[in-house]
Amino acid sequence: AFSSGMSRQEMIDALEETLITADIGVNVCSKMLEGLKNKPWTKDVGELKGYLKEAISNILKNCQSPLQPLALSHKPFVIMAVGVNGVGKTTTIGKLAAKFKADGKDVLLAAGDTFRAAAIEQIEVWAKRTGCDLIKQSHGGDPAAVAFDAVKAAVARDVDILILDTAGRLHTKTNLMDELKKIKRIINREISDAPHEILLVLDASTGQNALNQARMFNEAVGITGIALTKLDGTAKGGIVVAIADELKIPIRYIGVGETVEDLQDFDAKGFVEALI
Amino acid sequence: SLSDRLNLVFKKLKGHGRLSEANIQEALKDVRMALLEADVNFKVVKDFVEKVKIKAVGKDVLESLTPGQQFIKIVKDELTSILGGEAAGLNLGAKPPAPIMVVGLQGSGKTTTIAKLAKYLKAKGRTPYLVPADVYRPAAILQLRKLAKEINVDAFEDDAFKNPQEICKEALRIAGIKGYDTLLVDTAGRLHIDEPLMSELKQLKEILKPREILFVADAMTGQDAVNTAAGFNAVLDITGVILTKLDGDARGGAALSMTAVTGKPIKFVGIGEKVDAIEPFYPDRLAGRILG
Ligand SMILES: Nc1nc2c(ncn2[C@@H]2O[C@H](COP(=O)(O)OP(=O)(O)OP(=O)(O)O)[C@@H](O)[C@H]2O)c(=O)[nH]1
Ligand SMILES: Nc1nc2c(ncn2[C@@H]2O[C@H](COP(=O)(O)OP(=O)(O)OP(=O)(O)O)[C@@H](O)[C@H]2O)c(=O)[nH]1
Ligand SMILES: [Mg+2]
Ligand SMILES: [Mg+2]
Repeated sequence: AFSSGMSRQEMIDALEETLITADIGVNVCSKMLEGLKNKPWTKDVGELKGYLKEAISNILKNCQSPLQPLALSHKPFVIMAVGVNGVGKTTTIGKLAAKFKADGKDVLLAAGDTFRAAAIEQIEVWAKRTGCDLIKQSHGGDPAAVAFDAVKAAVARDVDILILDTAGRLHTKTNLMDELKKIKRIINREISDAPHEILLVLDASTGQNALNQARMFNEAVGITGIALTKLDGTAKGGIVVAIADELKIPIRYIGVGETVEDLQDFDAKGFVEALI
Repeated sequence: SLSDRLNLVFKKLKGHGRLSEANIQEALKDVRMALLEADVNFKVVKDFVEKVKIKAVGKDVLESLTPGQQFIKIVKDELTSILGGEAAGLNLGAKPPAPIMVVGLQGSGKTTTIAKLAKYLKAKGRTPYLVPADVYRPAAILQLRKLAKEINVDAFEDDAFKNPQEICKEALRIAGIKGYDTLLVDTAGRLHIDEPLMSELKQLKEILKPREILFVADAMTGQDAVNTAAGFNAVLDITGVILTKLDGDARGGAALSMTAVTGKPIKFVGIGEKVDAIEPFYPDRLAGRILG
């Protein structure tokens, strides 16, 4: 908490606490506080926070790049959702399907998680809710086969957008990351340039591990966009600052709830205001 | 690693028989840094470092250890004791059925963890009964039922009951009649700041009168872990925590944040996606992992 009687060091310490508790991370935080030293000193907390917001905005502004315009460039535009377990991939796909349909696009979904119990039935509900067809095979099957089927169907049915769900997987599991590479290869073999968007879904309450996730998924299949979910909680999602700084990946969407409308385009300014 | 860094810090202090406030300044900074990098909450780190300082200053360095090793031992011992000293088991009590309520944020691993617990308890000779009380998430009830079949355990299957309160009441009644000795209740993921959903959990607690209320939390949670754990604990008075996805490379500092802020023990850890991937919690192992 800030008070007018604070010394310069106390101010810096309080700002450090604000940054760290937002999950900004130790390295980005010390870089930001170093940057403060080059600014004219002021006792005004608002002004100090203003400097920090400016520094964070400079990192994030290059990552505010919506997906919508891109979706018209290829047909079918193929999106693959990836990420670790439980972050909100399947739910985000449902929300995306609704968004694209509302824009008048024809959307096909694919149940690429053939591993987890009731994963296929879960995305089936979302397909029904949004009025989209769903490509699925039996539980326990090869996800690459589902991807192959889905791409073939997307082309045959002349859809605008295909969104493929994948099973949650920890970035540290080599065999599962290899499986993801295989799925990408299969898609790419059928449609050059596809998948056009590989969307990494991250949970806003994740700490520094989100940076590892982004690095490893990026290294394995190349991430072209990020969706940050569960920002309706008390977590700030500050870890995307380090990810933006290091990997420069566009942040496409934020998830702000569990219903179909709870997906927003990433707005860097709004995000930074809420962050600190 | 932290121990390498600390050994380097203390190398310059060779020949000191005792740890002093002056010579541990640098070491305390390194510990603070390591814990923040490990996602331990800012305030929890502050308190922890203060505790370590008090324990370390004036301490004689044992004959067999270097000052660095002595210091690391103090840090690790303090961390292990906050994490709960030794593995706490489940308190299922005498009169069956023993209801266990599983709660937590969205996607933390509750449904999967219930299946793991059921398999674990079955292997110990108990008769678990799974109760799917998540009526919100698409195919959540089906998910638990499929897992039940996989581990050959019975699950409450009456679709006539539509809300969590009715489901719990009816499942308790059936468990009493059929003689299951343990009830494992799956609840929908929810935010600690969602008042209507948190009060729903309060109602389920009143109906079930559970022997255990287990907060299932993701090991990769960051600074927010103090808020969510404190929130659930304030409303429900949880009896323990289960930390999931420890098979990843998250340092797991959230564990320290949660035990520090709730005073409740971590009872189990999830170490994989399959139904056998659960083990009792060993505080000293997690302490080593957090320190890095
Ligand atoms: N509050 C909140 N909950 C969300 C959000 N996005 C997803 N969820 C919830 O998070 C939980 C997990 O969502 P899923 O879509 O199943 O996540 P997933 O990544 O597909 O999970 P796996 O396939 O098991 O790896 C569900 O309870 C969702 O309703 C969000 O933006 N806010
Ligand atoms: N790698 C790994 N994955 C896990 C572990 N525990 C659960 N999971 C995975 O995490 C994801 C979410 O698990 P669920 O059991 O659906 O989580 P939940 O808390 O019930 O989710 P909601 O009901 O939506 O709140 C699934 O993909 C699980 O397989 C674990 O210990 N390790
Ligand atoms: Mg999913
Ligand atoms: Mg569940």
